[in-house]
Amino acid sequence: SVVLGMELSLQESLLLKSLGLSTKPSPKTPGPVPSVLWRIFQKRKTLPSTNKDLADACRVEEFNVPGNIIRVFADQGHFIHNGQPQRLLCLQKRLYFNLSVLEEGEHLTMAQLEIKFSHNSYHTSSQGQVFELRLYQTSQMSLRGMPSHEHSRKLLVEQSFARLHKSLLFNLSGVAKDWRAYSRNLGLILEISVSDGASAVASGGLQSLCASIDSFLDTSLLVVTLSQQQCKASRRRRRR
Amino acid sequence: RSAYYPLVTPSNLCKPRRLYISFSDVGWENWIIAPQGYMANYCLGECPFPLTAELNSTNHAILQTMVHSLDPEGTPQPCCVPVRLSPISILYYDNDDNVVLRHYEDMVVDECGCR
Repeated sequence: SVVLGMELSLQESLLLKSLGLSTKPSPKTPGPVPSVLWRIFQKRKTLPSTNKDLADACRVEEFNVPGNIIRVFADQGHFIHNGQPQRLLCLQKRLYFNLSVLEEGEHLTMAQLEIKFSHNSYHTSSQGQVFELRLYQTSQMSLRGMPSHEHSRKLLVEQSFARLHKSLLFNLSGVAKDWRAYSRNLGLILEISVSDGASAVASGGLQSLCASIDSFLDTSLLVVTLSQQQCKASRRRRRR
Repeated sequence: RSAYYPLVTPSNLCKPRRLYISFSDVGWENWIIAPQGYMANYCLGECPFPLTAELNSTNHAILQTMVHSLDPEGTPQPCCVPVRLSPISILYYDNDDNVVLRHYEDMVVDECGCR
């Protein structure tokens, strides 16, 4: 039985290797499956066997990019609590994505940040205030939100919204590709504020506007990669 | 020399057989989200002389069965192996609890042939 156990273990490691895994994963606190991954999985599952041959196995049709691996990284960053509250700033959070699981041979073809709220946020202001969302890239990031000296910030996204929808998507493909060249982790800072307006400040309108985005849930980063080794073999076979 | 023709019934011919692989049977149910299992199939059966068209044979396999029929002890029959496989996608958790959807080639046996 010992020999059989060793054989099984060897077979398992061989198979895991062919699946692109070095060890058997052991998730600690697995969360819900992102709906986008369920949708893609179900669509592929229902494709007839004959169409699977024709479909390019190394392309993600849903995003129109090359790739055969789609990962959704959970944000491991923390909220930033400044000692002196800034009246206009509703939300400030570090975003931290550990991309170290990407292997050397994987070519990143797409990265999309999703910011989720539990419901749409509408406000009835007549002064024309809007939500302003800014996303910064930081040179270094403290994972646990330890007090870190502010590193260089680079503004990546600045957008204004009259209303915040349940899900906001941002294309960070270029950022993530550059980032991989020198780091295994992606660090960002997210800020959501309300545009200024003297009348609104005086009436406490900004506070109520900020309260309307208390429905902030979380952020995640969807990354598509192409395993060069697997896709080269697949293309060779198809040519034959 | 007289050729040796073993009696092979149609059910013994090389073709795909049903095999359902359950990920819980191999102890992977705690990290694979979906599918819980799938119809992987396998190839089984003989490649007898004379090889017919439906056995998906190569020229080499046809010659090998001819030689085998003349010298059954010295030359084996061709092997019944997968000749067309299709991919599946697997949804799973990695060690950091990230959710991964990965496309895997060569997971389902669609056709078998004599090689």
